[in-house]
Amino acid sequence: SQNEVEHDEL
Amino acid sequence: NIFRISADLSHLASIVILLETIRKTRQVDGISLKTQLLYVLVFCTRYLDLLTFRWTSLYNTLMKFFFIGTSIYVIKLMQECKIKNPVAYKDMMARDTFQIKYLLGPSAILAMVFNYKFTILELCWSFSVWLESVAILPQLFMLSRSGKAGTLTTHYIFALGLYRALYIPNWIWRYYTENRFEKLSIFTGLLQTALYSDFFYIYYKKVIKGGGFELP
Repeated sequence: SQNEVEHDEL
Repeated sequence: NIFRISADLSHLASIVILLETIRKTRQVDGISLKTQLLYVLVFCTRYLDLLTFRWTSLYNTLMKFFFIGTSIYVIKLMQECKIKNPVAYKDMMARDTFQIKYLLGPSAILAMVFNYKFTILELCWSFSVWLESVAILPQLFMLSRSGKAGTLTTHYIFALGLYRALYIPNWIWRYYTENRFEKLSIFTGLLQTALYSDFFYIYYKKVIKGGGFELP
């Protein structure tokens, strides 16, 4: 969900 | 995907070009200290997740350390110029007059309003994407006031702008392949690229088609 967005970008 | 890799490589290239600029000229001519300080803040607030040890990949972790490390190294090199070349340093400081409180304040407010979770880590992350989207403004402001820029400086700004622009097709790609839609990154990324649009146009006309670089 949007609440647990994984920030796998730099 | 290819867009993401190209984006990260152009981000790397921008830093190499910047370091080369400072090394080659041995001074800080045309480089905004304020923009560089903002990037230190951007990377330090964005990559706080390094402290949680929930690493996504070796690639991500190495790149994060690289961006934090090089952004601090740039500041150190610029401070060395202060001693080696005080006249040029003072000249740069006199032209680096953008008021960064107008970037820091709104970024902090926007981070409080738009975030994925009201936690320190997520608020800092959101602050960093908002701040990054506008961090180039002191540099562009400095350029537009002086009217001229060295070729390396313009290549630096171009590579830096290209990096976020390339993230846009990456997000489109990820939307179709992973159904991933990360609205904060996408919105701030579009804003960031929009701020570069004038610059891209002038770069294309002057640098690619030949001739000197001059901003109106």
